Order: sequence, then C-alpha cells, then structure tokens
Amino acid sequence: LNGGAVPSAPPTYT
Amino acid sequence: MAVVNEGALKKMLKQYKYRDLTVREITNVISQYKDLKPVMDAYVFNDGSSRDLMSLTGTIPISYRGNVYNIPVCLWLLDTYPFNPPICFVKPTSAMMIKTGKHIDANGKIYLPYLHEWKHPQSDLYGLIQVMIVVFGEEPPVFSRPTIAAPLPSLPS
Repeated sequence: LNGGAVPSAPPTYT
Repeated sequence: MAVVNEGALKKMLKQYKYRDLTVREITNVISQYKDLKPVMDAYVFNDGSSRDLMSLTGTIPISYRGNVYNIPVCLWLLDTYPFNPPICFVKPTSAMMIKTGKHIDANGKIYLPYLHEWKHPQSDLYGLIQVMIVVFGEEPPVFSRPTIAAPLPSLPS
C-alpha cells in the first residue's frame, strides 16, 4: 500500500 | 508512504546537472514529509515544449482554524535544480476549488517570496515546504466545493 494521505481542504469559504 | 531508494532516484535523475545534490534533498524531504513522493512525468512549458522532469507529488499537512488538512501539491524540479527554484502548484481534487490570491493563480501555480528569492544553498525543498505550511495555514489555497450536485432534502411541511 502506497496511498499517502487523502487530500482534504477546509469547508467552502464564504 | 513513498518507498524510493537512492539508487532508483539517481537513475531517474540521470539528466539532472546537480544530481547528487538533488537526490540528497529529495531523500531528506520524503523522509520528513511521507505523503510526498518523487515522480517522473512530462512537464509542459509555456511555449508548448515538454520535458521529463522530477516532481514531488502528494500532500502537505496544514493547520487551519484548529483543523488539519492535507493540501495536494506538485513541486516540479528543473534539471538545473537546486540552482533554480521549483515550479509549484496546488492540485485540487474534483471536490475542491482553488482560492486565488496573492500566492495562488487560477491555474493553481504558487507564488511565494521564498521562491522568488530562491538561492541555493540557503533555500531548499524542506524550507520551502515549511513556508508553504505557514502561508497556507493562514490562507488555504483550496477549499471544498459546495455540494451543489446533491439532491436537496425535502422540507418538512
């Protein structure tokens, strides 16, 4: 397994 | 986690002018940031020409308003690295959108004084990533897309 971290981003900027 | 040994890296970087310096830095960075891995791929320049270059591709962890996010990035190394700065992009997934600003253009290209003032050996990949983590922790380069495709829940009557 060589997946690395799952990309993630802050909730939509409002 | 990237499992790439130094011999394999040297082979991949055979056309790099300062191969040993470059291999050393990459080895150091991927041991600290285990969600980045070295990848050879075609980089397309502004004039349309392309060239096989090494990139560090994956995610870097930022802390924003108390939460940790794994920002997807791609750092391209020219064959003159480390005497030229990397060409850096955020790589939003389909669930993300780029937040353009002082440090990010609409293509996701990253602009930082650290890159602009790049000078080996004071500047290196490790320092660059640390700067990115600080800057992006204040102003994230990507945000989650609003889930407009999801069906609206029916309102209670």
